[in-house]
Amino acid sequence: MFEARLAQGSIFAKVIEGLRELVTEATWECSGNGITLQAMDSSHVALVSLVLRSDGFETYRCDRNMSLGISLTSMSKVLKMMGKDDTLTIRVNDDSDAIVLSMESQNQEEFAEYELRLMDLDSEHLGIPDTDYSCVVKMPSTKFSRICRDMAILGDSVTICSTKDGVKFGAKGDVGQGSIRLNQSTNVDKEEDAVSIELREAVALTFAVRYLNMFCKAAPLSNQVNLSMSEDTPLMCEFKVGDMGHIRFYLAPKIED
Amino acid sequence: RLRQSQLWMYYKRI
Repeated sequence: MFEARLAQGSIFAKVIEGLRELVTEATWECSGNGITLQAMDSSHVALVSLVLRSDGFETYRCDRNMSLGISLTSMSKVLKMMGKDDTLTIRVNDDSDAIVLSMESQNQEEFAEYELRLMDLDSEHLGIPDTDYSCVVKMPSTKFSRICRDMAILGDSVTICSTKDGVKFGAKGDVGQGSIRLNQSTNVDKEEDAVSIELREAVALTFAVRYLNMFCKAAPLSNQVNLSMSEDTPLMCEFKVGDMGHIRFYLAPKIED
Repeated sequence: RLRQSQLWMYYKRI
């Protein structure tokens, strides 16, 4: 049997909202350590890797490792029925072909239960090496979302140039061109508003902005986003999921023909 | 011209 309970069910709903545009169905790997998921988009350009550690749940029980094929589209629809302060329990009974989502209101007066049929999915797994990136930009996730949205107006691609002083996002297309430059914060009251850059080597990489905008669907999970970059290496765009894990998106850069 | 590369080129499939 598998059972995991989250007092703040909305966190789980935000995780699903963060994933479902990039991947519509995925296999969840459940073990004693927690829940993990790895999936690529259909064009094999981007990949998402999710980790939710067991100690982040109020209660967590996983008697044996399980691979659960789940339609994220359907799960998202079910989770929309959850109240914003509801507690969420995810359960898979032994020998069952369904996942049960139970939602309980804070005053314990309302209790809803939904079952979703599990799917048999072919899952492909990529070995992502630990990488020492040349540059890690940390910035407010709302700012990153806004920049990606704005850049998409100008063109299909965004070039991210990072130096020790700042990071520049630029796009050009038929209508024109533009760029936004952010300097490293020197003095901020709140850490979540800061832009910080760890840099070993300056980088300039170009990415499809459409994918960056899909990654930004996970921005409500975290005040800050980490963008890890090296030349000729996929971008890693990371949002923390509270203290319990993270969503990491990987995106292959565009290359010169 | 720029073209979109795929992740296969960077990460080997297990």
